[in-house]
Amino acid sequence: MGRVFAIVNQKGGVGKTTTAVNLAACLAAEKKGTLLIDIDPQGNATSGLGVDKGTVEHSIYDALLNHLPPGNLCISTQLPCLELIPSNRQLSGAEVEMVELEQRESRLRFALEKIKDGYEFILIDCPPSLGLLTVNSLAAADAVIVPIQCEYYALEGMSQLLEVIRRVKRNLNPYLRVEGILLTMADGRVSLSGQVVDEVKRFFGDKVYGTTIPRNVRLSEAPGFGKPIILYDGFCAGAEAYRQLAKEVMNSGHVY
Amino acid sequence: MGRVFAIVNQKGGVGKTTTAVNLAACLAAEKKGTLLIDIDPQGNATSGLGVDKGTVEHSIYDALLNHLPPGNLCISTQLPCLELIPSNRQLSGAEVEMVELEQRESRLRFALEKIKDGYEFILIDCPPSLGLLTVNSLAAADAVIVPIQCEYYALEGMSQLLEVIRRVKRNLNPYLRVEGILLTMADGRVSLSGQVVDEVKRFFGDKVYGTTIPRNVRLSEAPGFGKPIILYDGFCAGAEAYRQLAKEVMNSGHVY
Ligand SMILES: Nc1ncnc2c1ncn2[C@@H]1O[C@H](COP(=O)(O)OP(=O)(O)OP(=O)(O)O)[C@@H](O)[C@H]1O
Ligand SMILES: Nc1ncnc2c1ncn2[C@@H]1O[C@H](COP(=O)(O)OP(=O)(O)OP(=O)(O)O)[C@@H](O)[C@H]1O
Ligand SMILES: [Mg+2]
Ligand SMILES: [Mg+2]
Repeated sequence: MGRVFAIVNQKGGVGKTTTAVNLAACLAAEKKGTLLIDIDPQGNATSGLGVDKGTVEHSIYDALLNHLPPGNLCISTQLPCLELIPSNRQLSGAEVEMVELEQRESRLRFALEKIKDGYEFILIDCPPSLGLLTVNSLAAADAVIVPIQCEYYALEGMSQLLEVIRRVKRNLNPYLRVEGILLTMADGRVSLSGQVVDEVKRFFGDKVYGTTIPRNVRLSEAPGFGKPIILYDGFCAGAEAYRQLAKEVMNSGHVY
Repeated sequence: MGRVFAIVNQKGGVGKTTTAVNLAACLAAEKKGTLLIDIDPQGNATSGLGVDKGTVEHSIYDALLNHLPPGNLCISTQLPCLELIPSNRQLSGAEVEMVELEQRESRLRFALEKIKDGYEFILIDCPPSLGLLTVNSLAAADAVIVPIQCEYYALEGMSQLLEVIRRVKRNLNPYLRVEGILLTMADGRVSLSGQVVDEVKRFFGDKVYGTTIPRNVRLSEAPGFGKPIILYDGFCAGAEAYRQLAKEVMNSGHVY
C-alpha cells in the first residue's frame, strides 16, 4: 500500500520542489517504486526531472477535471523506479474551474485510490498557496512533509498552514497527519539560521527530521540540467542530505 | 496623480515582499508620499513593517469585499511618508469568496480610484500565484515590477506571467505595462547567478533595472525586527541597493 506524502508550505521558495524531486529520486535509487505528482501550475518538478512541459499532452489536470485514469498519465523518468505525473499550462485554470464542481476538494483523492497500490511512495509537489490544488493534495495524502526555510518570513505562515491541515483532517481526511518538518537552506555561517532552527525545534519537537538540508549551490544548479541532484553531482552535500532524508522517511515506518 | 505599481511573480520566494517593503521605505525616505498595500494572505509585508497581523481589525479584504473606503484602512508606519493597508487572516478566503461576485477582477481598481491622488507612489505586494488577488492588482496598477531571483526555476515562469499581464491589459487595464525587471539575490561568487542575469537581460533588454539587489543576509534579518532595511542597517549593501532602486524608479518618470 503506497504511502502518499503531500509536500506543502504556502510560503514561496522554501524548497518544496527541490525536496519533492530529490527525495523521490533518492527513494527510487533505493529501489522503492515511487511516483511524483506535480500539481503546481509552475511545473518546476516536471522540468526538474528533465521533462519539457510544453510537449506534455496530459497532466494531473486531466485526472482532476477530465476523469482520465491517473494510470494513463504516468510517464517514465531517467530513474528506473521513478515515474512522474507532470504539470502543464492547463493546470493554471484548474482552481477556478473546480470551484463549481461536486466534491471539488476530493477529486485527487478519488483519482489516486486507483493507483495507490502500484507504488511504495507517492509524493505530491504543491504550489505556494492554500487553494484548491493544495487542499486536494492534503485530502489525498496520508501525511504531510513541510519544508521550512531557515528564515524569519518562513516561520510566520506556520500557524495558518497547521490550521488548514486541521480543517482538512476534520472535514475531508481523518487520517491526515504531519509526517515531518524539514529544515532547508540552513547556513551554518548565518546566525539567523540557527535562531530559526531552535524556534522550529521548540514549536514542532520530534516532528522535525534529524536531517537538515544545507544551503548548497549544486542543488540550485541541477534543475538547469533537468536532473535530480544524485544524477547531477552525487557526491555534494545536497545529495548526501537528501539520501539521508530518504533513509529517515523509509525507516519512519508508520503503519498505514 | 499617484503611480501604482504591482510587485508580481508567481514564483515563490524571489524577493517580492523584500522589494515592496524596502522600495516603499526608500521612496518615503525621499519624502515621497507612499502607500504600501499587502494583498498577500501570508501578510509578510505587514509584519515586515512591524505591524502585528493578529491585532489588525481591517485589511485590504474590507475594501475588496465589504465596500469599506480604502482611505479608512490606511495605517501609519515608522516612516512619516509611508502608510500601509495591511493584510490579515480574512484575506485567505477572499479568492474563493470573490469568484461569484460582479466585476470580481476590478474591485481593487475601483477602490483605489478614490485614494490614488493622495500618494505619489502606491506599491502592491502580491502573493506567489496568478489568482484573483494578483489579477486584481494587475487591473489596478499602472505598471508591474517583476523581481526575479538569479536561479534557474525563477526563469521558467516568465512566459506564463507575461501571458497573464497581456490578458489583463487586453481585458481589464489597457494602460498596464512592465515598469521594470529587478534581479534579486544576485551572488557574484556563483556562476549560475551570472548565467541567469545574462539570460534575463537577453529576454527583457532595457526593461531590466540597472540596479541589481545582491544576496545580503541583513535583508533577511531585518523582518525579524519588523524594520525595513534602512532602519535596521542603513549602511549595508542591501540598503544601498534599494536606495539606488528608488532613485531609478523616481527618475523613470513615465507620464501617467
Ligand atoms: N538547499 C538548497 N540550497 C541552495 N539552493 C536551494 C536549496 N533548496 C532549494 N534551492 C533553490 O532555491 C530556490 C527555491 O527552491 P524551490 O523552487 O524548490 O522552492 P519551492 O518552495 O518549491 O518554491 P515555490 O514556492 O515557487 O514552489 C530554487 O531556485 C532552488 O533551486
Ligand atoms: N537580496 C536578498 N538577500 C538575502 N535574502 C533575501 C534577499 N531578498 C529576500 N531575501 C530573503 O529571502 C526570502 C524570500 O524573500 P521574500 O519573502 O521577500 O520573497 P517573496 O517573493 O515575497 O516570497 P513569497 O513568494 O512567499 O511571497 C525571505 O526570507 C527574505 O528575507
Ligand atoms: Mg515549487
Ligand atoms: Mg512575499
